[in-house]
Amino acid sequence: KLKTFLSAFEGISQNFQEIFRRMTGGDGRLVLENPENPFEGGVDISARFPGKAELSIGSASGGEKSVATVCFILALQAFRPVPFYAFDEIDAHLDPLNTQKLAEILKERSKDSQFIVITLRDSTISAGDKVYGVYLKDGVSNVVCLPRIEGLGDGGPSERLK
Amino acid sequence: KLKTFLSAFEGISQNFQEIFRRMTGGDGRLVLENPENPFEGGVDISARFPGKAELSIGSASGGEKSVATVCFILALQAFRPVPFYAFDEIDAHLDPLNTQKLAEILKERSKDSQFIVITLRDSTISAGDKVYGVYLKDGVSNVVCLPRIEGLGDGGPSERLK
Amino acid sequence: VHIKKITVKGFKTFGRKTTISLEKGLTIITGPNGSGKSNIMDAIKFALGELSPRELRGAAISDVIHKSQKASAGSAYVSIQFDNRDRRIPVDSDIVTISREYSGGGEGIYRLNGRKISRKYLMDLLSSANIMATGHNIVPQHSITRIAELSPAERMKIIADLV
Amino acid sequence: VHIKKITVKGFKTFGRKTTISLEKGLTIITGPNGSGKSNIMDAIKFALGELSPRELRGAAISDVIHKSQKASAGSAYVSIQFDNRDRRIPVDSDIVTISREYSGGGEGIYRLNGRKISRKYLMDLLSSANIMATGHNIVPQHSITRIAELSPAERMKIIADLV
Ligand SMILES: Nc1ncnc2c1ncn2[C@@H]1O[C@H](COP(=O)(O)OP(=O)(O)OP(=O)(O)O)[C@@H](O)[C@H]1O
Ligand SMILES: Nc1ncnc2c1ncn2[C@@H]1O[C@H](COP(=O)(O)OP(=O)(O)OP(=O)(O)O)[C@@H](O)[C@H]1O
Ligand SMILES: [Mg+2]
Ligand SMILES: [Mg+2]
Repeated sequence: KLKTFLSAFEGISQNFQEIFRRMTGGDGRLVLENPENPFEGGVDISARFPGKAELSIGSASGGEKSVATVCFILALQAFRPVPFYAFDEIDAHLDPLNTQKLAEILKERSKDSQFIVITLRDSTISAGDKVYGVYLKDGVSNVVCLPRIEGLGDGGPSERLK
Repeated sequence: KLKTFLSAFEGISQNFQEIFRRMTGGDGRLVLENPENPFEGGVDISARFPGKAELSIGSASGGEKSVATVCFILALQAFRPVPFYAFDEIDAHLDPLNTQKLAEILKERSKDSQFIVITLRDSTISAGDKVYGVYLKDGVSNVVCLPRIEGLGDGGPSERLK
Repeated sequence: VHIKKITVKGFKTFGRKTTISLEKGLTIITGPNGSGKSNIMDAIKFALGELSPRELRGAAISDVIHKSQKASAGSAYVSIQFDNRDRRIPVDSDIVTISREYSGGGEGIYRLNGRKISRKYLMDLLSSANIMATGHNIVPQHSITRIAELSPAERMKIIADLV
Repeated sequence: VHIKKITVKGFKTFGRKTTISLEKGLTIITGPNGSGKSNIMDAIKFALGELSPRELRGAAISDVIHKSQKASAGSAYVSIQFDNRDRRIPVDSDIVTISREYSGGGEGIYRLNGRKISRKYLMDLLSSANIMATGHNIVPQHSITRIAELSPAERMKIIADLV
């Protein structure tokens, strides 16, 4: 049991490192609080964002936590593959650069898994294979397929949905 | 005591209605759960966003809650004037149109009160009288004054801060 | 396995029957605040057997039934059609459609490829493909920092449970 | 009354002394994730007498002292300079500067216009102008939906307290 856990843990930590590097350019890893007796301790997420000292993700900023969490979720994929991901506004607290990086990661990983992503951000919208716009009319939701357009500066599809 | 409360309550509800209409075009009001004996009930926030039925703000969407909360906070101003407001990413869950409306409301209200607003959104940034950019170098934060530029489509000041 | 389409009727703001076809890759859903985007998320959880009203952002399961000024829907219906050519869901059909219909009282009726099925049996079939109403692959609005804010012990539990 | 400038030194990521002059109207603060924007918010609360480490996003007040790979700051210092020409702060000077310096143990030293002052006396002066570390005018990151999610009774308390 311990052997299985340790090998899985190593793999997930490795994945996390790769995805985190791909996303931020920095180093990230999972840390066992008690390496001798793993189950007697917890799991910490340690991240070194570029240009900063390593920190435990619990003390990171709002945007940094979002980034680390997404990388962690995706890192689990090799071990417990899920058929689809459904994300609701995970880019709410990301700065423009991180939003762009997230869009690239999602686009890349969507070759292997299905992603359904609710977002209000143009960069995330442009990464989609398909974009649906939802609008409310007389208290009833309607869904329309939106054409893919690059470089939306006009408030994008959300503007057109009014 | 009751008289004072009711007159204050009426005033705040009126302010809320005005600010909510200014922001959304819809109707909003504060509701006493127990109008006969106010203190034995609570205060509900009722909002009718354009094109929708009236709802209690507790059952609204994330963005709708943000909008109603900002209007409520500003509605208190006439009764308990505060010298400054400090808002940290209150536009995180607003769609592009609501973000624009929020920027207009902040710009307008900043003639009477001081606002310090942390944001990642271009429309909010363009409403500012002054814009500061914060960036980290060698683990130390630096603050620079950014020039005001309209129509940022390049990720704006956040991009330039990298 | 992946989702081919989701059909929603009488569920929250989806008063009229609406079908959304999903990409095998990345499908984006956007729109104004309050338009019904997160309601689609709730619909997916509902169809996958979510029992907690709080997870569906309501006080009771019946809160998901469409109510409007004109009329209240009789029932809330959501169906999810899966592409099951890889047979990860242990059902012998290329297309697997699950649905749930709730009209008040109890949990509602679950169906698999049109035939009534017990919730237990359906949940077992879906979990073989790692499909569950609540899991790290489903991240509701405002929850993205949750994993970062868990205690190390809670995070240990997450990984230990997967292994 | 309004804030003319905020000076931060040794506080969180503000290892070097930094002064930010604020507009009478709308001042915007932006920048990349993790750059220190919310730390400025924490600095304001700290200077206004915040005692709860949780409100300062730490486990202990000492967590606000700047730590870097090179060295740890000796103390965290924040000062806020107010334009007090309307005398809303009952101190007879056009400019009122409050500061707090914390170097571990206790709460730190509070100063008013350069002179040491008891926390109690400072809080009383500030509250006459409705200036407090915690109030509806200060909305931290992730808290904007909080008021909408309060129970009606809690919201009643907010209004009743103001009156
Ligand atoms: N049973 C129901 N009948 C009718 N309307 C409902 C029902 N349940 C929820 N709603 C409405 O759905 C709306 C919220 O929808 P939803 O949360 O999907 O919005 P959203 O598009 O995610 O918005 P945001 O971008 O602000 O998060 C609310 O206005 C709410 O009143
Ligand atoms: N005492 C301290 N010494 C050094 N660095 C610290 C200290 N306390 C906090 N930090 C660092 O401050 C950073 C967080 O800063 P802050 O929360 O202000 O970011 P932010 O600009 O608001 O980011 P976001 O846009 O993601 O919300 C973290 O990386 C954290 O490690
Ligand atoms: Mg939503
Ligand atoms: Mg922040």
